[in-house]
Amino acid sequence: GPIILDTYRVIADFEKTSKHEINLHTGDLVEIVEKNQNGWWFCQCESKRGWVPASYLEPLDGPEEAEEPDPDYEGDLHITTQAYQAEQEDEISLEVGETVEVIHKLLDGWWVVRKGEETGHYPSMFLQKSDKKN
Amino acid sequence: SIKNPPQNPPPRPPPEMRRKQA
Repeated sequence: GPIILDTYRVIADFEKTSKHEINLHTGDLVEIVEKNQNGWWFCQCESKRGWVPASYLEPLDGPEEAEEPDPDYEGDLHITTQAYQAEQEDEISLEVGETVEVIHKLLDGWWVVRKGEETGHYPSMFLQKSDKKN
Repeated sequence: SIKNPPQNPPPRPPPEMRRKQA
């Protein structure tokens, strides 16, 4: 049968930063072809196709909370594959190879992680599941 | 281009979205 794609509404203008992305304008409707855990979703909008940030989209039929996975306060062990320097106050700075506990895997690709006493958002594309047990 | 997602992290949610979430 026909594949029915999820339709989302654009909530803010977005300017692409690489050729594989597409520009977005508030109010546009886009159809999602693929949702990537790193927060980039592949979509088609009119005649254009490309990657867009999930953080700039909301589902047509109401808030996204229903889609967000529940937090796991026990923490899911991951290792940082790339360093990142926090740019906003609710983010956390980490070096390569650090073991952290992932508390909340948000759809926008910025996961809430805990390192000792510190918690903050970190790019999920710089995290890799660790096979170490808690 | 579905095969090569961007290598840089996506932007954080726009400010108005974060006010809604808060």
